[in-house]
Amino acid sequence: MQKKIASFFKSS
Amino acid sequence: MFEAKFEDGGLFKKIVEAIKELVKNVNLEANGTGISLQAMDTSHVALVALQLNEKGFKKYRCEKSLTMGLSIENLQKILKCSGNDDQITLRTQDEEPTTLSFTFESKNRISEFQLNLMSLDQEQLGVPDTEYSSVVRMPSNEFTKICRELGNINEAIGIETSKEGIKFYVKGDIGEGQVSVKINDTEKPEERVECEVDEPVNLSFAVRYFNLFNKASALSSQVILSMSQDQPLVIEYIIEEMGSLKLYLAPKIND
Repeated sequence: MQKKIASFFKSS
Repeated sequence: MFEAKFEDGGLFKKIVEAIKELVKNVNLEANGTGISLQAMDTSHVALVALQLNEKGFKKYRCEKSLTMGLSIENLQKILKCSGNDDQITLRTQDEEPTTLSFTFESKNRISEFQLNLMSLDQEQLGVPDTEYSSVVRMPSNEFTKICRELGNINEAIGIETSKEGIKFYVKGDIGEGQVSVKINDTEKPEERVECEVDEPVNLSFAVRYFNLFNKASALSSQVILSMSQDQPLVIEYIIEEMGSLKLYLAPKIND
């Protein structure tokens, strides 16, 4: 399953 | 007042060429230290990050931090009016610019263009400084070739690191394959393969993002892959004397 990049980096 | 002059305008064109398939509209940030850009691709699986340091420019001035929203497609149309050997200057007068001016200079002609800017409220992601457990440095055209070839066999590519080197592998409907790149300490820096593996990783990625991003191999003969298990991989192209262009790609996790 392809993860989303935002699930790894907090939005600043 | 902001002004940034690329000695080698072709470099700026290569950077835009490398990201144009991944990101549509971006906020170009300018401040006293240089220019940066950070944008997710349309599917939010990848993040493109550009950092250009003011020392790398022939001329650089930025009195107040600026955010300039622009369409990459429209930026490309303007840049197509420049020659690869031109010096390119970006300039704005106002504090809240609505246009970004471009000057293309070559021996026998000078051109001026203005690109209309947009206001984009894009979320910026905080990328934490990470100690990666595997860092591989290899020739960029070798990495490009492997991604293109294995991408023909399967849309997902596996990457496994060990002390001996890095292995790329695919398992598709038609069959499977693997390419192991060995470490070498050749004195030709552009052909060197180095692996720092504290912890081996075994990760899977959608190879289409690599193939879209690998146009950036025109920027540097080497590429740096930084990985940790179950974390986004970072593909980094060092831009000599100026900074770097990075792609952060989220892994595919087996359910």
